[in-house]
Amino acid sequence: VVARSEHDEL
Amino acid sequence: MNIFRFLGDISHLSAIIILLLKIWKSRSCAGISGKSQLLFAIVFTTRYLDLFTNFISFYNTSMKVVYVASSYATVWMIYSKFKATYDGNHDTFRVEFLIVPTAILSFLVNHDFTPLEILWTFSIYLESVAILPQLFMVSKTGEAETITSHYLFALGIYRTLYLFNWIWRYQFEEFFDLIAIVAGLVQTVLYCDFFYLYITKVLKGKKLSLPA
Repeated sequence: VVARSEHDEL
Repeated sequence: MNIFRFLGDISHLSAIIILLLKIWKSRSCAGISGKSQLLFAIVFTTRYLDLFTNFISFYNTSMKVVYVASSYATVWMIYSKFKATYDGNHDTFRVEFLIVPTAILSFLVNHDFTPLEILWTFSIYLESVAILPQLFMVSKTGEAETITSHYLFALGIYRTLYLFNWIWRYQFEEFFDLIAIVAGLVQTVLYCDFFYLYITKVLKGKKLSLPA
């Protein structure tokens, strides 16, 4: 599990 | 998208609509902190700049557009259309104490040192504390209209539901975004006192008032 920054949330 | 995320978005949208309708129908923004609403407009603007660079889904794009547009409409109603009803004397929280530290923190702790990413991070940090001027105003006047309490509850429960969404995503999608999670926890904690008052007073039909 890695931290990601996809920003698919609001 | 899981149920927590969806309910969170619906609750967030409800909060925004409740506030817009409250001001529009009563032709008054009494009891509403213009400063908090200004901060939310900044939050949405800096977070949704990716509307121009990144397409995720029709749902995602339309929600972002609605959030941005309604936040500007709210600010316009408070500072222009119904300016005479705005209770600026009680809206005295110093927003620079929120903007400056969150701006500095977004430069120091982010996923990527790029302009869009720093602005996204800033918006996440700022959102977590943006309600403070409103809560400060409620504590200063010692009361809130029932409709304002409903607005605050819907707005607070939205990030709480997102916490469950993040647990879900960690469990089933192996996804987590520590910046959003920590800020979301802070944001939820800030509402705890209000949640208590809402459940013990407003849901029992009483107006939200604080002991003198």
